Amino acid sequence: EIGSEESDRRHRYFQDATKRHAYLNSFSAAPQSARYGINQFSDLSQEEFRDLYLQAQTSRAPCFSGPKTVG
Amino acid sequence: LPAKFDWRQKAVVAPVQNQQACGSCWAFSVVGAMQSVHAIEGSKLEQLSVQQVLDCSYKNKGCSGGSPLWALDWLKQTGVKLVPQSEYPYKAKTGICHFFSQSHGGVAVTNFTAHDFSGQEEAMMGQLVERGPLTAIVDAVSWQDYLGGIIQHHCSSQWSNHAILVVGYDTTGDIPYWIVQNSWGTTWGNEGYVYIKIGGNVCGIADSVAAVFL
Repeated sequence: EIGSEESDRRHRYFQDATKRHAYLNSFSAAPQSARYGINQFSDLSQEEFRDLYLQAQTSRAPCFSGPKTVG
Repeated sequence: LPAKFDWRQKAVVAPVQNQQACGSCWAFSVVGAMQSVHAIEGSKLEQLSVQQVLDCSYKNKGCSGGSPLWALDWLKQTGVKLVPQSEYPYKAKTGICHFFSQSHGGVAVTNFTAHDFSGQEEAMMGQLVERGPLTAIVDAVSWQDYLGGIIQHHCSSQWSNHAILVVGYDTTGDIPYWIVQNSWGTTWGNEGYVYIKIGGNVCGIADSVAAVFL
């Protein structure tokens, strides 16, 4: 609902996202470089995004010791 | 090694999935690799049950997170056969594990390899060509805002938090890159895919990489 506390919070996260996009895109000069902007996650806070989507646990693996590949 | 290689062109990569509001990337990554290797070995490409891994892999925490390597270890140790997705559909919620009899058809992991390829991404390319799509874990914090293109910055190594499936690479252009299937639906990124620069272990893509054997 527009004007609700939840709506205001989402609007604030959206504004935060646009600031992030400006920073992230400032590194993207070449045509193939990554582009950052509005997508389905733009009204989530970074904490919400992390809690929902970044839940993989790290498992250390041994260094690869097979034969080197010559390019 | 070929200058470019893409398992999708061999019709052995299943469509991009959407994990929805569930921390199940680790299961999608493992099941994606199994589906592809099964198809590479001559079977029809078939979607296998992510929900079965989510519910039954007791070493992990379902929608609250998990590790692809722990899931692979569980699959190898138990010999559990993954049934088709149609028989055990995805619900984006952790549920009670459904058991199937040993005579029930399915796909089982016989073994897997897991390596740190940091500084050796050419060797990782060789593994991809030789073994099939690879599961990997990455730092995906900046992926919240990703729209497309090749990621070269804003991605750390050794701070992994998201599991993905590496399905190919392309070294023919100015910037060589990995072709990575994500599980956030087709509206995200390049129709569900993300490209990551090869070299420098960008996003930690080479930190913990696994190949499966069926």
